[in-house]
Amino acid sequence: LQRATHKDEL
Amino acid sequence: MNIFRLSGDVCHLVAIIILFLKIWRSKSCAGISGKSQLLFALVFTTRYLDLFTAFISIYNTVMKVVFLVLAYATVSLIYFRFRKSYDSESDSFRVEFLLVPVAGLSFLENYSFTPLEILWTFSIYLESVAILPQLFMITKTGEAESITTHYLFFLGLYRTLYLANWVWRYHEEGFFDQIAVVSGVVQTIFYCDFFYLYFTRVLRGSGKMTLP
Repeated sequence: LQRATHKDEL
Repeated sequence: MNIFRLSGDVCHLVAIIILFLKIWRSKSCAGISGKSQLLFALVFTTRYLDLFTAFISIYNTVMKVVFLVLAYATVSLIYFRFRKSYDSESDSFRVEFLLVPVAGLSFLENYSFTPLEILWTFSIYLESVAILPQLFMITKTGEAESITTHYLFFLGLYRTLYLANWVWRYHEEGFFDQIAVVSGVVQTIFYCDFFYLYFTRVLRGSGKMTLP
């Protein structure tokens, strides 16, 4: 799976 | 940040505060599933491990701390302070039927096979099913106090708003987090039945929600 760019969500 | 995500986070915070205050003020956790609250504490713990390693913003850090503190405080009210009022008889959902598949899937479907990423994926999958013990308990007891239904309403609304947030972010930024979106859809689907009862029963002023 394509990596989520950044984890800025709670 | 967009209005959907911000209002989603606010709804999430409101839900958690409603539940905490309900238990604190009524000095009772009758009708509340301790198992669901334990699962939510686990969701926050496995998701916010980057609390100290990745700084996103003041808002992000503050909300993570608030969610963690309130989640553990609620669990401690249920299992320690007001444990006499905890109805373990009705809170009989087998959480291992949730934890094992969720753990297995987080090893199979993730963005990268690293401890932090697998734990984050675990928390996303777990959150989509964490409310099931609570919904199961309500079907078992056949009723829910209206304050509990308001808690569930805001909790269900928060992830529904996140779905709108993801549509918006895809449209605006091309951002698409497949794991979070699929889990968010599953999570929201579990609330549909409750939302129907909430709008037809509770908001019609019948106070308590009694299931057919």
